[in-house]
Amino acid sequence: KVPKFTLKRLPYYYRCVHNFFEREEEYVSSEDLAKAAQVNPVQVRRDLTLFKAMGIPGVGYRVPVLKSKLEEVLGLKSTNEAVLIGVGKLGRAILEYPGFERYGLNIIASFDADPVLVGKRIGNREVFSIQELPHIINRLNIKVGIVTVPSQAAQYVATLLVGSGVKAIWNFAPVSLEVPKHVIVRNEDLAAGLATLFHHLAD
Amino acid sequence: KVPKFTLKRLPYYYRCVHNFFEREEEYVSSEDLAKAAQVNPVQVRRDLTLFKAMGIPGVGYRVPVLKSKLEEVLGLKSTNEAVLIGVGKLGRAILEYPGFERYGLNIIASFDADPVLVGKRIGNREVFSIQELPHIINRLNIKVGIVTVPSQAAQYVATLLVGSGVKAIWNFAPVSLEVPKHVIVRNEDLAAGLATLFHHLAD
Ligand SMILES: NC(=O)c1ccc[n+]([C@@H]2O[C@H](COP(=O)([O-])OP(=O)(O)OC[C@H]3O[C@@H](n4cnc5c(N)ncnc54)[C@H](O)[C@@H]3O)[C@@H](O)[C@H]2O)c1
Ligand SMILES: NC(=O)c1ccc[n+]([C@@H]2O[C@H](COP(=O)([O-])OP(=O)(O)OC[C@H]3O[C@@H](n4cnc5c(N)ncnc54)[C@H](O)[C@@H]3O)[C@@H](O)[C@H]2O)c1
Repeated sequence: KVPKFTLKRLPYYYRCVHNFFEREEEYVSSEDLAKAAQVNPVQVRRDLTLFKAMGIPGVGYRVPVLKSKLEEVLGLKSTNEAVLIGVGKLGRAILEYPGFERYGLNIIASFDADPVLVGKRIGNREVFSIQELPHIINRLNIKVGIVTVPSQAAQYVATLLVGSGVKAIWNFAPVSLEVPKHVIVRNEDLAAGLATLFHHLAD
Repeated sequence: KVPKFTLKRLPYYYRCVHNFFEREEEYVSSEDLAKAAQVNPVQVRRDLTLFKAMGIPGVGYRVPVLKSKLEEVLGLKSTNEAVLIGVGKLGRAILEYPGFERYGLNIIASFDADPVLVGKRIGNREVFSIQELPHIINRLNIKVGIVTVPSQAAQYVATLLVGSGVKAIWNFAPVSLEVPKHVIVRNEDLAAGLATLFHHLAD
């Protein structure tokens, strides 16, 4: 099992090595990786030794090898089919963003309660009615639900997702969701980031 | 100075007490606050004692008092004028979202490099050309810049913001920004959240 704080840093190492891969660089140094994760290079080397990723002193880590290793550890090698609920301002931005595909996210359908949106194609996927969620999820092996509905609808939607067999929820609504122990919930609270920024600004 | 891990939890306590305030509840318990921050109630009581916020055993904390106390500690009592750069999918969702106002964010203008967008009103604010950024920021006392441009433009925009006197940057582009020590940068990397979710799903 990966230690909790190492796990938090891995996506930043991955982002950095992916940027080097796109620029067709051969090596990435622990200093480059340290800057991306805002830690010191010793911490980088210590984290990566856990996965037997070895760098060459003074040169760095081979980019394709480290990239593949991090994809394996982060579980990005397999794709995860997902559905998105709530095709509003934020939901639409996520649907149309190509940046999550390289993390293995494949959003195959979206759902909304607004009859005006149902039947439209947004981000090249069809918008279905929220009533159809249970039997569409059952038919396709959907593991992940992305919740971008208003706070007051979020718990209802989460319960519907869990009832349809979803194993994980990526929640953007600023409320705590009650789900059974076997379901993983990842909360994104952008306002928490803002509050921390303002606290440091006020200091 | 507030300990780092306490500071991370405060926005979740604030979100919880704000929801209670809107529902006109009189008290909020440490159990309620604990659920919002996904910690145990002992941790909540220990955090809040640091700010001399005292609860009544078995009843909880008075909602208006705790709300005001957290606003003070998080620096939310004063407003921070901000500008947003990059009025694309994500930028537009942020501009049109009322949820950040209660954290004291006041986005007064937005900027973009796309001539088609310049002069339009999005989220009830005018979109200016990126060329006009330096002298508009100087004229108004802007403290915060929100960066929602593509990765390859993010460093250029950050340098422009710092050169215009901005003190803090809220960065949504998945790259590390190089800024002088006196400028605070808060990075939001939504993909990092996704990678962590998928890691736990793969376990
Ligand atoms: N816009 C942002 O920048 C931003 C930032 C932080 C957090 N959030 C959070 O993300 C969520 C979405 O925000 P938004 O700005 O996109 O809101 P929005 O109002 O633009 O979109 C919400 C969508 O959800 C749909 N919806 C409502 N109830 C539903 C239900 N029961 N089932 C299915 N669909 C339903 C609506 O029809 C609408 O299309 C909110 O919880 C908000 O607090 C948004
Ligand atoms: N859409 C999402 O859900 C999402 C999720 C995570 C991260 N991000 C990140 O947020 C940023 C914005 O993403 P998006 O999906 O909104 O992209 P987008 O392409 O829809 O919008 C980018 C905007 O920036 C403007 N721009 C480009 N260069 C500029 C410059 N030099 N000065 C001023 N404006 C400039 C463009 O004209 C455009 O309006 C990207 O860095 C992206 O990686 C987006």
